[in-house]
Amino acid sequence: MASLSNKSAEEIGELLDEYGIKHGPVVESTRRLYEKKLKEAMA
Amino acid sequence: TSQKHREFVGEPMGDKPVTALSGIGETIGSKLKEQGFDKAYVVLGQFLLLKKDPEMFTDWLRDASGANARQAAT
Amino acid sequence: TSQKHREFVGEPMGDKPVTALSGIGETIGSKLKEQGFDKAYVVLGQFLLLKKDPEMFTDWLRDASGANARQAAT
Repeated sequence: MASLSNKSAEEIGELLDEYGIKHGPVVESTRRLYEKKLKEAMA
Repeated sequence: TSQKHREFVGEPMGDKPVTALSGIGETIGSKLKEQGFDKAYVVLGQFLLLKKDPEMFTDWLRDASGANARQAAT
Repeated sequence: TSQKHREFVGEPMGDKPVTALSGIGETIGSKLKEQGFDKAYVVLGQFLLLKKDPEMFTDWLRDASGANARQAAT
């Protein structure tokens, strides 16, 4: 899977929904946390 | 300021939708909701993150929602 | 709650530094400042952007500043 950092904010948001992770907007200050949450969920 | 704005600032923001913000109509509101800015307090969060800088915030709002300069400034 | 916390919530947040937040000492405060979270209101903005979710916020704080679980929870 292309590394998360290449994905758009929208794609990250869709993945968070897919993995059932409650989230707010994927913006500069929240993106790193959400990518970490996704990696944990995908592991 | 508009009636809408007076209503908004007149009471705690609580869980109001983003469209409760003055200058944010349905069109802009739906674009913001798509990106997770579904509540007024989330937009406030972004404003604070941008160090309450009106210009930065206006730029962000235009990028995020296609708002024009006037709407964004409101 | 700590005296520090009572002082903080007792008056408008205004332009207080991040270290005015209860549980944020100099060490954690300086790490947050490095990342632009130099004022209490910026950290509030991040909390709002995280939809006021305490768990997400605690996680973010630990990542951003190396705070341990207890400090972050405070």
